[in-house]
Amino acid sequence: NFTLDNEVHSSFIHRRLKSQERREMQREILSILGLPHRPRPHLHGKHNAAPMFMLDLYNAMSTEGEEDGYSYPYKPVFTTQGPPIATLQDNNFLNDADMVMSFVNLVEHDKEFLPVRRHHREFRFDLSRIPEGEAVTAAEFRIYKDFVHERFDNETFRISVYQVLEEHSDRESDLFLLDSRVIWAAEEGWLVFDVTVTSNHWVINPGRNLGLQLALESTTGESVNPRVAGLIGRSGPQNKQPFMVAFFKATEVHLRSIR
Amino acid sequence: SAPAGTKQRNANRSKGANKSQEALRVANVAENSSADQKQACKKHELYVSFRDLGWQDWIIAPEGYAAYYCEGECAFPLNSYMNATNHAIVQTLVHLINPDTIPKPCCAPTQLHAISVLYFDDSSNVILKKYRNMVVRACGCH
Repeated sequence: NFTLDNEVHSSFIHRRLKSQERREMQREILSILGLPHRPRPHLHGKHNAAPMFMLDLYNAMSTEGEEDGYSYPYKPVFTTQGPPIATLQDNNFLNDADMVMSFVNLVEHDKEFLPVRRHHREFRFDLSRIPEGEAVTAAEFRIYKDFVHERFDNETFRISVYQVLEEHSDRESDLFLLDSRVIWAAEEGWLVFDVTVTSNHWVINPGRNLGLQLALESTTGESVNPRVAGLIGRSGPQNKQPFMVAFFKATEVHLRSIR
Repeated sequence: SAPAGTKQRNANRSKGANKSQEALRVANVAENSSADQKQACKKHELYVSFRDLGWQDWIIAPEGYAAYYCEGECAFPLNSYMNATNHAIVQTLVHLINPDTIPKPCCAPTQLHAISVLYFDDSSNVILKKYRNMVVRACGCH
């Protein structure tokens, strides 16, 4: 247990490194990780929804043990937010994946529409930074639905997720329906939509990535504000923000660049 | 090398005596090598700390990992736990005879494990990636 063995767990840098040595060491390790430079994330929310989901997947990999190719000691980092949000299907995707990536929603503010217009939410994810040689094997769009006190227990909504094909300045965007299902007003938890085909399309054609739209309808076909149905948006808690996750398989061997 | 022929029988007789002495010397060396188990090729502990590199702001997990390393002698006789290749065994014997010409085999990893790293990129997207051949599982003589 290396976390208890101070002799082993003590600093692995046993002497003060010169600036050049530190830079060289970091550059070497970054090259192993396949990174051109050290990332500088502008957001530091490890307890946001996407990092926590990814942590669930990481823990699932960590507890598989040596027979699956992962060495101990691995100290699983358990979340404090309740049961894991990764599903059994996610674990199945994980078994085939070399890399998993979650994407933050780039749409800063949810739009509010007049009652006469069609209510919808927009989401955009930047898939342009995916390393070369990685193919999408599965992708999900996840949005959290809270329990809604104000609605009737047996009330239902139809939730639909669309891929935006083309935007117009004078009318609604052209949409392609990806998934549609009925949800209960009393339902609570993560809603998961398969966007594998769409993600593959965006990776191959980054210029066609115009994002997703989500729309809600009542049983009478009336457009409903997603906020009314309990769907968490930008103004909601960080650990319930919508995000996208994609599973990748390497299609080519990664070669380190010549030094 | 094979003996020259019958004309050199007398010479061979003295060469035979030298060979016996040589064989005795080899046997003594072998006995000393087999007794020196502490320095034999094996796995040693090495912990690589991302925290020590100051990377906690972008690497979510792990804080570090046990990489191990291989060190030790690959000397005659190569015991079974040394995971020696047949070539390494032969090279050990040749080194015994010609130590100045042929080096001992190298103690190096024979099996390696992958690790997974969870980290942020510049856009604060989160990446979980498997990196192969990062952890020594077994060492051997090659």
